[in-house]
Amino acid sequence: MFEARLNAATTLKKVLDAIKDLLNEATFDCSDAGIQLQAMDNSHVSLVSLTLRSDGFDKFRCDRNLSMGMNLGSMSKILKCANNEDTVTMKAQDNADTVTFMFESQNHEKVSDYEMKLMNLDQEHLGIPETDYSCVVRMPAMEFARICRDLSQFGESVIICCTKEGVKFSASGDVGSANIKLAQTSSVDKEEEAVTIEMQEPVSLTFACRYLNAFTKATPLSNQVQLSMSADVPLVVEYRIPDLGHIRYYLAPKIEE
Amino acid sequence: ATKQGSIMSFFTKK
Repeated sequence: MFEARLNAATTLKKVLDAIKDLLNEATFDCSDAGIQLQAMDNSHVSLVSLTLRSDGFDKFRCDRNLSMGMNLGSMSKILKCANNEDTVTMKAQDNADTVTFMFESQNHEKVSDYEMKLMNLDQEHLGIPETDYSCVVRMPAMEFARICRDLSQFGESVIICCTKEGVKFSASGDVGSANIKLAQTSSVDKEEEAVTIEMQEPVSLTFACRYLNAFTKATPLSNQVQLSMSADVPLVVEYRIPDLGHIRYYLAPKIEE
Repeated sequence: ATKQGSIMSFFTKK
């Protein structure tokens, strides 16, 4: 028996919004530790890794490890039927071929349930090596989303260049070129507004705008985003989900031909 | 010119 409850459906809606543009379907691996999802986008350029810890749920029970393959388009249709404040419970029997989403209104007067067919997906789990990154940048998630959106007007690629002075995002194309520099903040009233840079070695890497923009769909989950970079390895874009877990996106850099 | 690499070339299959 698997049962996981969140007191506000809005969190699950935001999680789904953060992955459904990159992935058509994905396997949710459930264990007593929580829910894990790892999947590559169709083009195998990026990888999404989602962790929702069991202690972050308002109720969590998982008697036997369970892998639930879900069509994210179908899941999205179902979650649209929940109000943001509804309690949401996911339930499945052991070895079931369906999962049930139950929504309950705050006043307990409306209860809906939606049963969704599960899919058998070929899972290809990749081992992600522990890496000491040359540069780790933390910045407001909204700022990162804005930069990705603005720069994608100028080119298909963004060059991220990080030194101890700051981080520079650049794009160029037919229109011309654009550069956005962010310095490390000296003092801020609110921690979520800070830009911080931990640098061992400067890096300059090129990434596809399209994927960076897709990652920023996770912005509503977190005030801050963390970018981890080293030469010639994938960028990690991490959004922490308060009290629940995190979503990490790995993006292969573009390389000189 | 730059070309896009695959994420699979960086991570090992489990």
